Amino acid sequence: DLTRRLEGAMRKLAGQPQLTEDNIKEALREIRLALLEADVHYQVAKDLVARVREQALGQQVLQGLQPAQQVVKIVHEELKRLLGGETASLQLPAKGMATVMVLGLQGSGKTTFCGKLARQLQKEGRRPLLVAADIYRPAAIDQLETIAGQVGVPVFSDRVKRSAPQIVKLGQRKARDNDCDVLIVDTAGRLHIDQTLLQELNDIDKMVPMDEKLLVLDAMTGQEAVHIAEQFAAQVGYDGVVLTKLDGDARGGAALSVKEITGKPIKLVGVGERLDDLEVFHPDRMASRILG
Amino acid sequence: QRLLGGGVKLDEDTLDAIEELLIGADMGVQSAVRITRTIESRLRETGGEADLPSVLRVIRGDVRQILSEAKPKVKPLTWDDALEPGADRKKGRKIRTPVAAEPPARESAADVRVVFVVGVNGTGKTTSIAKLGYLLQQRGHRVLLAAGDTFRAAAVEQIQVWAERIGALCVAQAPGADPAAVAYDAINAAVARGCDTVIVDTAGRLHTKTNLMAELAKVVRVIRKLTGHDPQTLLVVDANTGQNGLAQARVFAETIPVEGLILTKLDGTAKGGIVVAIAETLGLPVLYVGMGETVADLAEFDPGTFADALFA
Ligand SMILES: Nc1nc2c(ncn2[C@@H]2O[C@H](COP(=O)(O)OP(=O)(O)OP(=O)(O)O)[C@@H](O)[C@H]2O)c(=O)[nH]1
Ligand SMILES: Nc1nc2c(ncn2[C@@H]2O[C@H](COP(=O)(O)OP(=O)(O)OP(=O)(O)O)[C@@H](O)[C@H]2O)c(=O)[nH]1
Ligand SMILES: [Mg+2]
Ligand SMILES: [Mg+2]
Repeated sequence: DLTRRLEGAMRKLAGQPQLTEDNIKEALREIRLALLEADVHYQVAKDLVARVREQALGQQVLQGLQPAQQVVKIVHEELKRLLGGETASLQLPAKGMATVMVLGLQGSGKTTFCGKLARQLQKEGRRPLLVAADIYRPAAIDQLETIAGQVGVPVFSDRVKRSAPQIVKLGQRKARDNDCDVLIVDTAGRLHIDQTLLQELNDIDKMVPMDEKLLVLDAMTGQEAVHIAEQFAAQVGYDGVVLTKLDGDARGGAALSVKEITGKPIKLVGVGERLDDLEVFHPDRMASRILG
Repeated sequence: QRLLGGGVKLDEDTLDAIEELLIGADMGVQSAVRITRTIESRLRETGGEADLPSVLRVIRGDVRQILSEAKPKVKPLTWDDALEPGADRKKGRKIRTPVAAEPPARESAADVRVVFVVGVNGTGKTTSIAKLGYLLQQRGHRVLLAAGDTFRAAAVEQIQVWAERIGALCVAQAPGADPAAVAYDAINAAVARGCDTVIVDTAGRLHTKTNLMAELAKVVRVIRKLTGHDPQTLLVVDANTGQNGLAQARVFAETIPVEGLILTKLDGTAKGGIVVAIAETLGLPVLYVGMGETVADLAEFDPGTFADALFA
């Protein structure tokens, strides 16, 4: 773990009253290595270490704290701050029909998340309706219909070759007819560089304005996380991030990179394949996880 | 401050650029450090200039070599040595390459080639199976797909649609069925229906879930018992995966004998550099690459092409 790694690097600090450029050099290198191993973006890691160095220099070696622990504490606090300090929640209007669109790369966990979100909102007393707007993937509609059945919420799907925006429009109508108050739109996985499919998301939003657009990102995403998040933010726009598959052992540095570069908060995390496996994002837990 | 090897005559900016390219391609710190530590001597060997293009040329050569020479060096920890992948090769039966020259006569389960596709959730297993089935059929094989994901919503329906699209037979059971039973069924069906290849789909699973990894080992044992040899196991890795890809590969390869990787989603912007660490550390070769969502989007892996694209 990072503290132990830093202890080796900071042996020079034994008996030193202050943290100096020279005696924390090794420690800063270890921190950068740890961040890169955790999939934090190259530039984000560099900037973070520079800020830690600034904060650390000149600090008195605190009583009762090993110098290594002291530096780790600075890093941990900085990570927590970057990850959003407080937990952020979904901003759904209290009255009328709320609309949520779920988007992201192929296989990130969108369809499963739609089911999890429906269950969560249902527990909170809302009446969600799921919309199967993935018109490409084989059996995508079957998948969402099965999930809707498991949660016990209505689903709108279309097998007559309508476009995604048309399906969402019809889904909204069904929601109204069924007295539902949240529309959850599952979309097909797509590349952040596919202009046609990015436009499809915008066309959906134009057809039925979305209160909340959520980017679903796999926690094991590597260096490309920044590029992915930037493109979706620039071409489509989203209000928050859902980080999935956190029940694995991926350190999740992508979370830091995405938050740092796009400023979008991570709102929820997926922690398993069952429809109950959804949790609120905790910046402090994520910080510890990234640091390993 | 520099991460990478000292004593290199390259200037700071060039070193910075190299570091950023290697890390940015998801090659990981270990690979990046190791590669750059030998850069200066390699440059001398090849008579290259101490500039970025020359360095990248050397690195590409290194990467190509690592990837083309990859030979599995990790075995399942509890594997029965009598039936390890090498065993059949000694008897003159080549079961290493996923593409056979001529489909052998299918008189028994022993003659059916079984491809077993595994990996963590959402990496592209089911889609890759459709692509591989399509590729093999184009080469004259008769392929049968086994709907071995009996867990996830509509997983069976998904592979059934693909089987229909590529004109392959598909064997499935009720949802919640034992995946080993599906594989068993499928291999026997292949014998009965004259198919020479069975490709078995499995449910996605995180390598940290010990019970799910044990389930995989059980399915492989059942296949082995029926056919008398190991299936050819392909581990599917998403090119967007960061350093966790190495942990995935290690645990899967320590659970069942893994033949090689399918690296998917290379049509995105990720470079998939994690396969270099996987090749170096575990000796697992990449056998196929997925570059899109249609059946035609699968190619046999070419180390040179991959190395060239790494820093493009
Ligand atoms: N372990 C784990 N698995 C997850 C989680 N979220 C989703 N999955 C699994 O990841 C795989 C992909 O999930 P999907 O919901 O189909 O992903 P998707 O983004 O809708 O995929 P496409 O529609 O093809 O882009 C499935 O096997 C899910 O069960 C999670 O939080 N933890
Ligand atoms: N762009 C791109 N998408 C791919 C590729 N391979 C698979 N996909 C997409 O990734 C998503 C997941 O593919 P699946 O085949 O369902 O993945 P899986 O590993 O079987 O998923 P689980 O069974 O749920 O673990 C689908 O939307 C596929 O179309 C590829 O090479 N490129
Ligand atoms: Mg989906
Ligand atoms: Mg699958």
